[in-house]
Amino acid sequence: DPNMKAGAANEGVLANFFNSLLSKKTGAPG
Amino acid sequence: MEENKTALVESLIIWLQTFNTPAPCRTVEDLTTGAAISQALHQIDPAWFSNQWLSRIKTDVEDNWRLKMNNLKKILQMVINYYNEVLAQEISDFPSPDLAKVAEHSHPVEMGRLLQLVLGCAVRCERKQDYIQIIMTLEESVQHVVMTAIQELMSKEIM
Repeated sequence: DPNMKAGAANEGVLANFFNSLLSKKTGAPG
Repeated sequence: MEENKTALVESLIIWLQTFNTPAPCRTVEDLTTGAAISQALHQIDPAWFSNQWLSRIKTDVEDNWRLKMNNLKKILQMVINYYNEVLAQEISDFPSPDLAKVAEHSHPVEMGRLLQLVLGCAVRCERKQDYIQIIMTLEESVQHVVMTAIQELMSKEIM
């Protein structure tokens, strides 16, 4: 189902983005 | 077109509701007093957006746009200082929200800009993990708008 595939891809993009944000250093750069 | 213009503010209001602020946080108009926004900021960084600062945000502004404007000015200035002094990030390239339009006309696009700056504080503060994880529980369409808003902020930042 193309809709399901698109949905899964979308979820992946969101998860990647927010996970990369989580791993970034907090606050002012060292 | 209209839908695109209001998508940002609508999604960011849904996000702001996750702070469960004592002040109402359902519509753009609710937020024009600055009360809910300042309470959310206080949760984001209680040391910077302190109780003392919070007490200077008037809660009984009703429909007085000048009082709303005063509150919103205090919020925007403190948020800009937070970026500069705590996050060490300049956001001079980011279009500053037109607070007069927010206070007088509950302008959704300008309110969206203000909330976008608040979002930037939440996803970079010391407790950012909590806030990002909360964002990840929101509806996918809301997450998408939040992601785009963060990406836009990042593209305007100068470290």
